[in-house]
Amino acid sequence: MRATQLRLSGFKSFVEPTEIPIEDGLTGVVGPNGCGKSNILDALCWVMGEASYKNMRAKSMEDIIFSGTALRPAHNHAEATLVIDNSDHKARAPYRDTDTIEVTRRIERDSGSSYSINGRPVLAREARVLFADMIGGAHSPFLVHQGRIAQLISASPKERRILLDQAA
Amino acid sequence: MRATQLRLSGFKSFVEPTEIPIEDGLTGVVGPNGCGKSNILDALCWVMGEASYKNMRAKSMEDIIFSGTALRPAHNHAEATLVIDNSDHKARAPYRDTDTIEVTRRIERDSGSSYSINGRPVLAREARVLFADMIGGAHSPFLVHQGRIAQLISASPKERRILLDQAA
Amino acid sequence: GRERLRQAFEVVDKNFSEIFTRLFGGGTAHLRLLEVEENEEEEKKGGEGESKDEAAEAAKPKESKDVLEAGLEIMARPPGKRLQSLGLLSGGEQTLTALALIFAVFLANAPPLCVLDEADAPLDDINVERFCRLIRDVCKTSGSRILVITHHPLTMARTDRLFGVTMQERGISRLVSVDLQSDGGIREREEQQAV
Amino acid sequence: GRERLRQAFEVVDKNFSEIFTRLFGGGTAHLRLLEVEENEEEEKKGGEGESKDEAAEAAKPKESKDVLEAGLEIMARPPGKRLQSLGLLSGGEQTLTALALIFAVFLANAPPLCVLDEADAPLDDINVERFCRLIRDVCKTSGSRILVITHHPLTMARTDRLFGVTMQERGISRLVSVDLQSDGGIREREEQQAV
Ligand SMILES: Nc1ncnc2c1ncn2[C@@H]1O[C@H](COP(=O)(O)OP(=O)(O)OP(=O)(O)O)[C@@H](O)[C@H]1O
Ligand SMILES: Nc1ncnc2c1ncn2[C@@H]1O[C@H](COP(=O)(O)OP(=O)(O)OP(=O)(O)O)[C@@H](O)[C@H]1O
Ligand SMILES: [Mg+2]
Ligand SMILES: [Mg+2]
Repeated sequence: MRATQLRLSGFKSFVEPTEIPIEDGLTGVVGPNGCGKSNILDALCWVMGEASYKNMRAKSMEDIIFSGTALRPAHNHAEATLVIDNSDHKARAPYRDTDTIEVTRRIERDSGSSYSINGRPVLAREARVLFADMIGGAHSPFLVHQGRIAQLISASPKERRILLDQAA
Repeated sequence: MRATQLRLSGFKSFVEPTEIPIEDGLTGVVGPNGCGKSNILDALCWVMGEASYKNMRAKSMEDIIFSGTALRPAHNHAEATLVIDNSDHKARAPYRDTDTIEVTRRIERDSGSSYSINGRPVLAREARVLFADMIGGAHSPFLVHQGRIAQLISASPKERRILLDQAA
Repeated sequence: GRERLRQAFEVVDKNFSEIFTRLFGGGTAHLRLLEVEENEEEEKKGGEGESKDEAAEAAKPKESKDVLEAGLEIMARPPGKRLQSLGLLSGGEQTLTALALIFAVFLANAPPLCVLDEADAPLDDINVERFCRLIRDVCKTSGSRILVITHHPLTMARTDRLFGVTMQERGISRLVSVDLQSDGGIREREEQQAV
Repeated sequence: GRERLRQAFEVVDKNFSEIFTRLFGGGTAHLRLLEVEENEEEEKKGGEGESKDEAAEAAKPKESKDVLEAGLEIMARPPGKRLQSLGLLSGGEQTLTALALIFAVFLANAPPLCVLDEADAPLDDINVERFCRLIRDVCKTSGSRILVITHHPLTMARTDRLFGVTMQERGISRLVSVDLQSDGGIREREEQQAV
């Protein structure tokens, strides 16, 4: 399985529909302070089922919906889609034989989040389980947030155990 | 009042007696990872009366005593002295008329810390009060530890109040 | 006590807003003294900036009844952006805002010493330059002493002098005087002990 | 379950020690599976490295009775230094140790995606180079995809491609393709949308 593209719309500062290609090898993401780089990682965790607004650096989950600028009004919904290439058929049932899996999360002000896989509405649990197999889910040790690289060192031995589970 | 020099001996990786001059203007401190730069800031906070080993990045206060290398044995005591130029006579009584104030803290394994000012043994309180006037003490907002610059932002409004007290 | 604190607040608030605008090249920021119990309320609702109507909100700061008990609120708005809770600011923006607050207090009452340990690490090059210009100016106006621990060549180039810490003998720290080379590298001066 | 976990532990421990020595240019490091209640004990006493007699301690790891309940201990010793508790390692040393552990697991079971947000910020130039060489090699051997968010020119120069995020319209993020100039600066490619 390979992640191939992240699509955002109305998510934090990415108000315009944006396609972020994910390609083989090492891709650098650069730009001035405050331009939206870490928002991309937030969007990845969010679409994978992140349930806590604290991990979105927000005070409520609705804070991730585009809240306007000096010139543009706020939006009322946000959406993110992660496209997965499953041509190696490693995804768990019922997606084993599907070549491309598109997981979408959408949030509307005052009415919460909803998930869909390849256009079919699903429960949050189903999306989370799919990602838990792939990469360890929204709290994966391979998604290292800004300023938190040395967290593993100060974590307790018990918390570090999750890493081993990922290797097994 | 001006701090003019920090003297270390047996403090963390500074096993040899070391004099660190503190001069007017902007002084840069550089060196590879792990060479001992942050240990200098630890020594400053320690001599000003830091009571918690956690703020020394240690598991016990004795961890700040030189613990040896592959080639050298551990030491049994550590010492730090901060030299203060009080020629503007702003220090509180009984130091108002003393031109130079040297505050020393010393720790011995298994017997704790002791303080002295200009060679005269004093209680920890006396040294701490002197520094509280000068710079706000070991927890001064002007001693910004590595990785903690944005702590003021995530602190509660009540915790930030200390800053105002410093300005008054 | 109360009068002094109120005066200190006015000075720090003014400094904060000036330094913030300078560091961000625009935008606005200011401080508020809030009732403590009101603070807890604000924090829960998302306080520091939930309101869309920024101008009105700022105009009527809920002055705390007892200044001595109040907490310090920060309102910060980078240029062209809406007022948002501080947690939504980026790593670099939070660092600049914290620096603006620290130096707002510094200018109100200069300490005999200030140490910044890799405060420039989250900043891009443009903001490192602004940070350096700020601390150089602060040093000049207050005659204070600032130590900056850094790995950033731009910051090294802006200091009055550089000290190197080396571990030529593994595990043992020593201080040496260093000079910045034209290519940004660091070279030890001949004499081993710092001047 | 138990057998698989034990095998995974052996592989990760071997990887960890190899990557650590490579990142630090020497030194030793390894992992231990410890009884949970013993862990709490160790943490209080200062566990991870309090012992002066490093070789003996390491030789008899207190294997946990039930692997499934065990916690993961880290023993890390930079070159020429004594084994000490992880908290005494410097900011850069902790970052390198954490990276060694993350990639030890990565090589045992490569994830479809990995994102590192300014993991190079605490590192000096020599360690940034080592970090870059590691992630390039990991990418090549596992065919995996790694995104690195960075302000560091050395890291930018080591990537296969660069994406810029700009806020030409204030407060609005857009993706653009960028090229690294010979002087380390970044220039936007003509077409506005990322390829
Ligand atoms: N809901 C939202 N609507 C609009 N803008 C938002 C929203 N949430 C966050 N932002 C904006 O996103 C910006 C932060 O972006 P981000 O943290 O990704 O920056 P960054 O590129 O990582 O910067 P740095 O290099 O400083 O870490 C903030 O300035 C904030 O105003
Ligand atoms: N009691 C001690 N005895 C001997 N060495 C010690 C002691 N305490 C800490 N150290 C050593 O000091 C080193 C850390 O120093 P410090 O944190 O000052 O590095 P630094 O120069 O700030 O590095 P970085 O650039 O990575 O932040 C560690 O490698 C540790 O082994
Ligand atoms: Mg960021
Ligand atoms: Mg350091």
